[in-house]
Amino acid sequence: MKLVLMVVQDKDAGNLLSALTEKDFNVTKLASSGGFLREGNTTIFAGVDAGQVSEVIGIIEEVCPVREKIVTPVSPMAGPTNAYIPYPIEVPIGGAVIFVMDVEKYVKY
Amino acid sequence: MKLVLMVVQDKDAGNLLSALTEKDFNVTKLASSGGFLREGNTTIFAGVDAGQVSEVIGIIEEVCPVREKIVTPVSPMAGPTNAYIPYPIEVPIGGAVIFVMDVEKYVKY
Amino acid sequence: MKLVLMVVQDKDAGNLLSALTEKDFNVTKLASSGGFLREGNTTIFAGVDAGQVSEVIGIIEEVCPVREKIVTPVSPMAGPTNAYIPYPIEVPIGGAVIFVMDVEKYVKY
Ligand SMILES: Nc1ncnc2c1ncn2[C@@H]1O[C@@H]2COP(=O)(O)O[C@H]3[C@@H](O)[C@H](n4cnc5c(N)ncnc54)O[C@@H]3COP(=O)(O)O[C@H]2[C@H]1O
Ligand SMILES: Nc1ncnc2c1ncn2[C@@H]1O[C@@H]2COP(=O)(O)O[C@H]3[C@@H](O)[C@H](n4cnc5c(N)ncnc54)O[C@@H]3COP(=O)(O)O[C@H]2[C@H]1O
Ligand SMILES: Nc1ncnc2c1ncn2[C@@H]1O[C@@H]2COP(=O)(O)O[C@H]3[C@@H](O)[C@H](n4cnc5c(N)ncnc54)O[C@@H]3COP(=O)(O)O[C@H]2[C@H]1O
Repeated sequence: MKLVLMVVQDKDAGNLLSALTEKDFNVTKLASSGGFLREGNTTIFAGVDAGQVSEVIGIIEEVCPVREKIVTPVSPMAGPTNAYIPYPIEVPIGGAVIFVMDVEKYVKY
Repeated sequence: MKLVLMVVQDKDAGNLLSALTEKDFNVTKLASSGGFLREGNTTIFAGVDAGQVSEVIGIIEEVCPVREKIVTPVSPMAGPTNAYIPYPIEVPIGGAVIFVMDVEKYVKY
Repeated sequence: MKLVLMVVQDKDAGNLLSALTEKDFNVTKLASSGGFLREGNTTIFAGVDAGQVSEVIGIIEEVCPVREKIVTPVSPMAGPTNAYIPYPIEVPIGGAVIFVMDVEKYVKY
């Protein structure tokens, strides 16, 4: 048994949950936010048989695309007059970050 | 040190937190939702000594029962006239799903 | 690749996120609550190279101090007249609890 922990963009969460449950995977969703942009995103975890981990990764890659995003980061960059000039910057936000961890003991009833 | 990660039904969360803290376990609760029914449930994690994992599992099994639930799933099943007929179905919702993972390094202060 | 999972006090969450992202760590934040006091706190996780785990722990220790807190716990202690006498008690709340777990497979795109 492995635990697949993933962080994806909110836009893709619904589609990802549908795609995973359609293939009979059991998953749990947590509301989260990114440490850098401080915006909402979605954390999902799924206990999965070792042999099915690559299938789950395949589904994530199919459903969750990379996006460019124009953001004004939270930390002000002071201009020459020390006024707060919020510089908009383009930040690539990945489709997903996925961590697979070993589960030593698994109980479900 | 092991990390015990559990998903339980909201109804049982309060009792489970009380039962665990009464036995001097330290636990943290996260609000979560199930990927299939898209309804709220509770995710709890507890860092626990290896020798106490079975005690924690025993407490969960004591406090969190299996329930039957009549639900109308979110995906419409089209009827013969292609109208949306929400079919209520009976879904067994388990008492708990529990994952035990190894903790390589543990710091608390 | 290691997953560093930490529970810290809400007061310190913002500073910790800034301190970690300033050093180019990528982190995700979850709203959580403590099982004992039932009050909000913050759970953060960061996928980190094995060689950088101690740097992350150092940052947490720098940013998140221990605090004393006067609380009135949720369970009533009955007095001699069986009236509810909420006894305020002093509870030390740690700066952080940190769990480091091994990541068997890591995908990011
Ligand atoms: N310290 C930093 N300095 C400069 N730019 C930074 C940065 N941290 C993040 N970014 C950039 O901003 C995007 C959003 O990051 P955020 O932390 O809000 O939201 C992140 C975070 O919630 C999560 N995440 C990514 N890698 C992670 C990791 N190793 N551990 C935990 N969570 C991670 O996935 C979300 C998307 O990450 P992604 O890397 O695709 O996209 C990132 C990246 O392009
Ligand atoms: N291996 C795992 N990894 C991560 N989280 C897990 C998990 N197994 C269970 N969970 C979590 O526990 C909740 C209850 O699952 P259970 O299997 O007892 O009860 C389930 C099951 O009877 C049924 N179900 C779940 N997924 C299904 C699917 N793909 N197809 C058909 N029925 C499904 O619906 C009930 C509610 O499921 P829901 O997803 O809303 O909520 C799930 C999910 O949040
Ligand atoms: N091994 C572990 N696994 C998972 N999460 C962990 C953990 N150790 C600590 N935490 C998390 O960190 C918060 C602060 O814990 P700390 O032990 O510093 O500070 C604790 C401690 O001084 C005391 N406390 C906690 N559990 C207790 C218990 N069962 N009996 C008596 N006092 C307790 O109350 C403070 C607040 O606890 P609370 O549960 O509300 O909130 C906890 C919990 O959310």
